[in-house]
Amino acid sequence: TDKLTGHDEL
Amino acid sequence: MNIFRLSGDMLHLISFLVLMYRMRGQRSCRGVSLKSQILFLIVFCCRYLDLFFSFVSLYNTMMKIFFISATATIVYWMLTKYRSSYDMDNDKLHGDGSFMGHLPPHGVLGYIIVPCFLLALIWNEGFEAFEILWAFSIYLEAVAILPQLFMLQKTKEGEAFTLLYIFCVGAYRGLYIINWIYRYFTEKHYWQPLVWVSGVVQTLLYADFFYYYWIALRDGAKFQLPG
Repeated sequence: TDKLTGHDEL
Repeated sequence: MNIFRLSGDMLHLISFLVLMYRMRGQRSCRGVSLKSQILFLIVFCCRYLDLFFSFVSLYNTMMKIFFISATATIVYWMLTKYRSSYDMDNDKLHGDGSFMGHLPPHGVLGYIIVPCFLLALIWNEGFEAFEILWAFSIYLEAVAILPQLFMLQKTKEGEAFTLLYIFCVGAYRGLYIINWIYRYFTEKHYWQPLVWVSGVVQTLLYADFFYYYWIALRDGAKFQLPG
């Protein structure tokens, strides 16, 4: 999985 | 961070304040679904477990703490000082109290929580405890407003602040979609289908409400669901 974004939203 | 997400977050923040202001002002929680509020509390507690092990920004951290504590406060108020005004009869889901005929779990567990958890086991961004709980929270948030919308449907009309609360939560979701579109075109590696699909489903659930809310505002009439 591409996790470059990460959980950066609320 | 872009203006769409920031506005969405602010509307989300305002939604809690609207609900708390309304409950305190009227000393009542009539028309508010305790089920939805408990579901939101579960959503935030599962998703923000990363408060303990990952840091994104001071902004994120403070918002997370606010979302959890505001929702916990609302649930606490509904269970304590405003309990007598809680409209339990209209906060029942189909199947409540009759799951499999006799088992105690209620509709909200059988129809909402368990399916979301099963889906999180299947579709997640990593098969580990936090990622599964995170995916679960995304799915659960998508449908957490359902008991509140069902309640509105049963009573046919809602009190102004309750409607404003639902509007703020729905608008926050709508702005998040615009934020994703913006991010998709401006960030190179931005890709999160799980969140997009759940978010679109979640926003669609508000479509009906938005339509009747808009009609009521436009005509200066009382909000009234048909049927």
